[in-house]
Amino acid sequence: CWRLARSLPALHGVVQSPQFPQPYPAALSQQWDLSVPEGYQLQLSFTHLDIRPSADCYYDSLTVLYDKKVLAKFCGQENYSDGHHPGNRPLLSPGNRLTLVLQTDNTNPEPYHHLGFSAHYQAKDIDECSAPDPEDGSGPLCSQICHNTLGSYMCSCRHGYELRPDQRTCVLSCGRGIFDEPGGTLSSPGYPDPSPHGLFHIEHIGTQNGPSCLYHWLQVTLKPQKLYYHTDWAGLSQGWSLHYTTQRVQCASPSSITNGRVTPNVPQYYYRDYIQVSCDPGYKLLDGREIKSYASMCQKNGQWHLSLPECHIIDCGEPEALLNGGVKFISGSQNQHLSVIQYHCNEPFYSLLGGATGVIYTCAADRTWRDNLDTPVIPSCIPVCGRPTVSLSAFQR
Amino acid sequence: IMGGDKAPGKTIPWQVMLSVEGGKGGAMVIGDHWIMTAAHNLVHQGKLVLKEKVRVFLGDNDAEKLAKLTPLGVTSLHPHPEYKTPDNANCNHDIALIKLQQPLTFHAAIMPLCLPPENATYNIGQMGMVSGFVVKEDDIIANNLRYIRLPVVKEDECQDSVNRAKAATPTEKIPVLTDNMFCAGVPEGGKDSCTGDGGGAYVLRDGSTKLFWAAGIVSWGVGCGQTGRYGVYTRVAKYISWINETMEDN
Repeated sequence: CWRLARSLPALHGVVQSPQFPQPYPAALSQQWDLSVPEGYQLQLSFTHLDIRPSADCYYDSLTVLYDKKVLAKFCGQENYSDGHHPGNRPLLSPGNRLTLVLQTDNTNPEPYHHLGFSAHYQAKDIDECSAPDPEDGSGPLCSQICHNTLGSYMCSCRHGYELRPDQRTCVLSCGRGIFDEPGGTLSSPGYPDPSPHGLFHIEHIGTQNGPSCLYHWLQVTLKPQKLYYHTDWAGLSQGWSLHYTTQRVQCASPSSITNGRVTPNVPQYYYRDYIQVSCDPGYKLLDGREIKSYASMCQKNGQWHLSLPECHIIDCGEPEALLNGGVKFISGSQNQHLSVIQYHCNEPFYSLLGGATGVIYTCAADRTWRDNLDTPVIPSCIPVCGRPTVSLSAFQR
Repeated sequence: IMGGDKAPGKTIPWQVMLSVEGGKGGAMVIGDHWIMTAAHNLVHQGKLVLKEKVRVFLGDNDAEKLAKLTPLGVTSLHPHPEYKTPDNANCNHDIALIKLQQPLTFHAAIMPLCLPPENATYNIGQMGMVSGFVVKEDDIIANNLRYIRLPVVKEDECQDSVNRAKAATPTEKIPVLTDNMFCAGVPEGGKDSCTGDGGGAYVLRDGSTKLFWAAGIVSWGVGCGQTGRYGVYTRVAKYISWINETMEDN
């Protein structure tokens, strides 16, 4: 026969005498085996106990046992001195089980009204970490740090140690000493407890030109990459702890840009900060050649990855020729920003629409010639009709 | 032109000299790509002449000089679609447009004539001017452009004149006078446009703007410069929409 798989014991339950709340029968011997999951203690609380009292509970009794060891024997009624009543005090099993035995004799003297008992039991987590060391001499449950959990416990280790496969013993580990956060704290193994001896195995001593600390020292170089912590086989160091921070590399603040500006404009620039340069309206970015935009990053060597550009004044180019007309330069030079020109038509044979003698255009920031209505379209010269330049004699009849 | 005078240079800059299949005619500049003339210059015996046969000259008052120039290239001919004269007896809608291949650049010697204003009026007795290269009825080409000032004639008077002509020469098919035409001239005769001037401009001057506008196109007449007879001109103001549509469509 195969043993049936047992379901996990419940974490709580109720146990009552037969026929409860009716009087229990005579000549009864009944046993209850109570249990909760491993890692818990069973706690029993009586909500009601009414068993015929007698000296030493000789006639009727409820016996509580743990592994066949009698923990208590109850009879009597609450608030009565006869017998032995548990009262409101819970009973805690040394382990995760208890046995209850109810025994009644053959007689139930009148008036018989003893109802029996009703009890509630529940599982209480065992704080294995707080318990004294096992008596088998195996030592504490965890060699360094014990964490109590529901129904169990787990062990962990301090920095510089790692947990062995037995899940309770910590052994020294010099690996995993890499700190890659911008700031933090690192300390010697076991700090603030003394460090274990012999952290480093010295194979060769080259010279005596080392630090003044002969036996225990902590060496920190200017740009800490590896910190060497050494202890020999004697002496007692209390260990060390240091807090470290990092600071990003700085780049020089960019010089001011004539007819332009650098953004963002902050007091200091650090590694991976970006700057942009934009020109004032009417100016264009030049970096040897014209560029549409400029951005530079502060590199890890403290240098900007691109040299600063310059802002040069824009020009609109030669104004478009006007058919049957012409253009005259009024102000400015080289068709630069804000230069002013005037379109006119070849009068009297052509004229501008509306009869104006000329239209003013200005070189705008977007490099187009625009009139006073901000229109970039150049005018048209319309032929003049019916107006000869030479009149027939007015006096001839 | 009968009874007129030489036109000084640059006084009539819209004048065009046409030569179509050996025949001479007039026309006027109305746009940098457009010439306006009489349909009878382009439609011979009911058929539209080939555009290659139409030679356009302008820019000088000397006919000999003009004739020696390279004529302007013609893109297309546009006689009025209702001009129909199978027997040369119907001169209604005697108007046509000629589109040039190359745009004209205007200057003192070449300028366009204005089209009639919106509220154009042909006031009776108002003095207009007609010009042409033909000197008299014999179709002798004048060396120089000539012009004559002629008044607008009352419609009744013009109709009476036509009626008298019909009565005098009943066998001849004299064209019908319509309200798409008007008359200009003097009753005593001696001053008129004539054959060869056809297609040229009869201009009036706007009182407020002082601009010359094309009031008429030399179209037809019974004889030239005869007493009691007048020249008949196409009333251009009636064709503003057609002129604009033709130019826009092309």
